[in-house]
Amino acid sequence: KGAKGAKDEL
Amino acid sequence: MNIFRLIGDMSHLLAIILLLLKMWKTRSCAGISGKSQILFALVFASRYLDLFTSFVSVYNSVMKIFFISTSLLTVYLMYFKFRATYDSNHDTFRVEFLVIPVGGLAFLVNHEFSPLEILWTFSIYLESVAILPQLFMMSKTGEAETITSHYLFALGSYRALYILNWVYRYYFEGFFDLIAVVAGCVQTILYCDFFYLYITKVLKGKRITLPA
Repeated sequence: KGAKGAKDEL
Repeated sequence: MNIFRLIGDMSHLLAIILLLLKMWKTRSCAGISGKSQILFALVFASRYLDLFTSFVSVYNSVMKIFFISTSLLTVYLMYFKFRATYDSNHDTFRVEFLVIPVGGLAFLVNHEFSPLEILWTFSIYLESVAILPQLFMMSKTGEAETITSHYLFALGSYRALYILNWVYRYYFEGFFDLIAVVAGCVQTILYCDFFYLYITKVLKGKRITLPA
């Protein structure tokens, strides 16, 4: 996922 | 997925359901800040645009769709169906003082300068302060119904549980998202005064009333 935001979270 | 995130998500879900049930059963949205609810709808709408670009899991997608649709339903109930019961005289927080600075900050401090990433960052920052109109309204009226207190407790607990989730993920997955963590801590801190009142009053069977 690298530096990008926590996209697997809600 | 870990236990903290799962309980956090369930707490968030519970908060939204509690609020909808309260409004539906009493046919009233008295004591609820419509401004906070509009901000939450804006938070979900700007964060979950990735529904169209990336798939994480069925759980993830179902929850996102649930959060977006229930937040819109809440706004609809407050501003249309139960509008007559909406206490707008006490809901006077100036939301532009939140949305504009938060929008500016999302442009300046983000992981990547791209539209989706800026919107995601905007939603994280906005969520951290979206409860302020509700807290402001409670301080103006000096009280909160017990069911509203339960709603706020569940809503505040969700981000506190996410902090534990981030600690867990940092140690066991090497995962760390500074933007989410800082905003999540700010969000949780804003609830601390309310948590104190909830534990000392509501859990002992009393309503929350504030000194004038």
